[in-house]
Amino acid sequence: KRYAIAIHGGAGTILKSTMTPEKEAAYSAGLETALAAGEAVLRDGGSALDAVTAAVCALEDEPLFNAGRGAVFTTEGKQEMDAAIMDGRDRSTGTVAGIFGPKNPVKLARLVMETTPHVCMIGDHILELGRKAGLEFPPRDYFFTQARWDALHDTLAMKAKGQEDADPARRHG
Amino acid sequence: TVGAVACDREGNVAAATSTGGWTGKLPGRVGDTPMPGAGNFAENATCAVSGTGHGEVFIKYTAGAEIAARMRHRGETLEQAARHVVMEDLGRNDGSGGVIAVDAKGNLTLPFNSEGMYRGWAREDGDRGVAIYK
Repeated sequence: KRYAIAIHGGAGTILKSTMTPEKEAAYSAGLETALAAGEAVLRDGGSALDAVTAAVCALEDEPLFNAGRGAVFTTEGKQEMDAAIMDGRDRSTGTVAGIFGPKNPVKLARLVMETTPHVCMIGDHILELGRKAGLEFPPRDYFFTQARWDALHDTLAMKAKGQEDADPARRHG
Repeated sequence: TVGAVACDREGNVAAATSTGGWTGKLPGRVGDTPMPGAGNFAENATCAVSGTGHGEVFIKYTAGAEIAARMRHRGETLEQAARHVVMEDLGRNDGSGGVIAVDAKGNLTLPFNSEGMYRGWAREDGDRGVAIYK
């Protein structure tokens, strides 16, 4: 068998009119970093599970994408994250929803899969398990990006005027 | 939302997805990412899928499981199944966005019905790239 991997950093209305060569280069570099992280695992004979974990961690670390560092804000100005992982060998899967705290939420999802009898967990207990397992929990500011904060206020201002952004992609994660 | 799907040299597949939701979402809103069979799915007999887009629609159409089901019950290829779900089931029902998917033979497909999708792919035979627009 020969290995294969694909990654995404989100889909939507990615306006060419606002995309500059510098931004396009930055996004492409972020994608390349994640692709290389996952492919390195496969090239060394590693598992698909470890490859997707490595690739998604790299994407969560990149503030340009909407996960982990750079996650968007709710109407209350807070960040909530969801993550999932699934193993095609036996359909084992772990997911977390509405959590905030770990540098890499996908690692918390994997902890659910590997250390609990459950599939999906929310709330403080799984965060506690993550701390005990040694996952990294950076300070809140680590996750803040001005671009996401500004996007929230643009959205709230639009809502306050009773307007709704017609762009279907605004409901994209 | 970000995600990855992979097939290793043993022919095992896996999928992982992570998201911050959408800007200005209501507190407590959960999208398709943590719902197995919607935004994230993996099964060696068919495929691994990671989705990104209008989560509520990906949930209602169980996007990941639907792609696997079309392969299992209709004998569709990965490409045919993923394209149908993204362009028809989701695309015609306010489900803008896309998926990345891989099967246990190492076939890849990355269809999307929106203007762009940040994406990358690499295969052992050397085919490799990153792209944003169609």
